[in-house]
Amino acid sequence: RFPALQREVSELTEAEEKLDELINKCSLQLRLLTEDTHNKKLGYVRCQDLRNTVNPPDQIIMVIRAPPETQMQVSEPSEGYQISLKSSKGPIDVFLCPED
Amino acid sequence: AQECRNLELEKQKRLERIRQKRAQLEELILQQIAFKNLVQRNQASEALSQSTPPPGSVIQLPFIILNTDVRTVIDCSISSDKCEYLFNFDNTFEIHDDVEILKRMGMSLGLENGTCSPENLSVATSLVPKSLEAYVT
Amino acid sequence: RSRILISIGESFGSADKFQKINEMVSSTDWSLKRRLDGGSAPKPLKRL
Repeated sequence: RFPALQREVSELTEAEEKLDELINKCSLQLRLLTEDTHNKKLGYVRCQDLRNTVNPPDQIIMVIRAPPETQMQVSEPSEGYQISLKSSKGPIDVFLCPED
Repeated sequence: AQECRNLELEKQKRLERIRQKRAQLEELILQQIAFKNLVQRNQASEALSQSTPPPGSVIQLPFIILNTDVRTVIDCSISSDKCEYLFNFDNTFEIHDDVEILKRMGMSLGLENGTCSPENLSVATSLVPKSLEAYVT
Repeated sequence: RSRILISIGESFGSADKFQKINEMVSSTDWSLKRRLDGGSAPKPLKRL
């Protein structure tokens, strides 16, 4: 059993290293993709797209566009819920999707 | 026997880490496909309409959305520099990020829940580098 | 009181970032509580 287990563990080690390499490659590709100027310009959705993704569609849809590392805290006070947003890298944009 | 037990433990730990890393890699591949698909869709619709959408009529990534019942009362306080917001809700709500919205829009071609048609599978494999095609399939 | 703190503003973060928040919020249905308390009708919605 011992040599068989040794062989299995070394195969798993190889498989894990291969996955690590692919994850790093994929993360880099995704970052380059989203930072590309052309893609950045075309990386948008419309209000209608958002309305089609909520059920039921006639809800209030609030869109939050925040700078990186904005802190969002959701707390459960005595009545209802409180969400606080705090940005240290510029203003946060919040708007409601129009119903129509 | 003790050494065998140690190796068996090591093997279980590695199997769990490999499972988590596979899930992480699959999520990264889904996100790459969804983003490329969104860019292609917008490019095609702009080419069709021969115009770019008026500014303010589209929502640029990254964003998050919060949806709640239409009767929810939302009290909102905003600091003058718009760097701090405080919202009070008297009803439940949901928060989703742009990746989740793209998946719901079908931009990840149903790969996230195994409902990908053969045609969409070939579209999906065309959107990722050769080294990742096997993972898409 | 439970609270959850997360960082937002980057695209393509981890998939289940908001799952815990949505579970925490949906587990205490305040509108149900308000109805049970016979609370007053909701105040007119404030616009952002």
